[in-house]
Amino acid sequence: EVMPTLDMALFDWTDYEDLKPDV
Amino acid sequence: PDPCYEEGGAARRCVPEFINAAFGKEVQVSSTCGRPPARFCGIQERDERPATRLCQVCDASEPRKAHPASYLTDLNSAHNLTCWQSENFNHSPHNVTLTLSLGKKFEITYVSLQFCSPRPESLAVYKSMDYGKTWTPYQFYSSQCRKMFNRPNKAVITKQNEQEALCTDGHTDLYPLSGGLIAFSTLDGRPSGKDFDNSPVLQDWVTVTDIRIVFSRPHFPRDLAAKEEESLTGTYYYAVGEFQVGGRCKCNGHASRCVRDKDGKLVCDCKHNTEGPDCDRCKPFHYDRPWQRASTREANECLACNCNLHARRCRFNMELFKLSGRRSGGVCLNCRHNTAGRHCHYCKEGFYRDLSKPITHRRACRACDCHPVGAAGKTCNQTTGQCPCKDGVTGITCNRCAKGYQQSRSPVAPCIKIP
Repeated sequence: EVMPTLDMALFDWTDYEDLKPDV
Repeated sequence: PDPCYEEGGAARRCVPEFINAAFGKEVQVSSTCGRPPARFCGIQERDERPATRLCQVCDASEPRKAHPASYLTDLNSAHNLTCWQSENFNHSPHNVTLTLSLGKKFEITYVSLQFCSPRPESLAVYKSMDYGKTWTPYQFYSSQCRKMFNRPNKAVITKQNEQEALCTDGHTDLYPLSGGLIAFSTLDGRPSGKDFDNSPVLQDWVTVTDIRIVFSRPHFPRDLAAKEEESLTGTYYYAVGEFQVGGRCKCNGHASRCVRDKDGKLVCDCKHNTEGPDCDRCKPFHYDRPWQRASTREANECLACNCNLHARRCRFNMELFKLSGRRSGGVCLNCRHNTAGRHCHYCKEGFYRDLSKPITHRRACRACDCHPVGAAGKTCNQTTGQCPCKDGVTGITCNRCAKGYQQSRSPVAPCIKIP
């Protein structure tokens, strides 16, 4: 079973703004 | 065929031909007769008849009566020996100097002078290895070595003093009055001459860029055997028909000829990945082992650094050379195409080796491309390309949740176990 790739849009960056990648 | 390489392509020692390095070269002289014209008298010996005095005129403005310095190094003809001649002088000692610049380093075997006058009673030979900046004694000739040059007559040369100039009373006889020879052999009597390849001392000893001859003292009447001969002389001069310097253009065994460069300077036509006027250093990017002179047993060619086509420059590291058993000391500089290492032989951090391509391929290293959220770092395994994944994440680049995990909203723990 091939799992879907991580969807960047689903992440909540509210508490991790400094970790947010440029992409 | 190139004498610097075997038929199979292997390098071998090669040397330029043996020549008279003085031939055709200009000699700077401190004195030449003929300006103004002057009368000079030589003594002629014929068979067993008494010596006779023969007087002539030296006139620099008349070619048939001129004795310029160019006659020292022109073509030597037995039928028409042309002679350089100094001005007359009537006191002793009297120094006259000849200076020959070879314009390049040569390794010389002999220096010879054939005289048209009687040979000087005292004479010194000096050499320079730095184009005339400094001079060192090469050989002395005198019937009074100690008095003239403060050296013993015919000192013994051992391995400890092979670079020492000797003084000898040989070749200083008054007779013959004309045509006498002074020949100095640079290696004769020097113990390491038989093992020249392994003697840096003698290799240095025979290396010259310039030769200077100083005629210090002529023979004076007291040296003449008979009183009648005494009356034949009165003024003195030095005259030389042939000044020869036998040797080879110095290329350290890495060239078979010397050529003129674009500035007209004599330089070696270097092979074996060497360069420099005397092939005295390795060409850029050929620093895998230290430069060495070629010997009859080993060409000692300079070897290219092994950078797998990823670098254009390298440097030599003696420590690494010794550690490798004196086989390889090159260190590549500025490895490109995302490679690293002294031979650009592995991938730099953040890249991994694409094993489907040879290491020499410009795309041999591929970016790790670790997922910015799923991977715990940006550096992957340099062989497999596997990025370090966070808990519950999988895939080469850590871009998927593992089986039994699902994506969360937290970028710190992107995959969480399904309840």
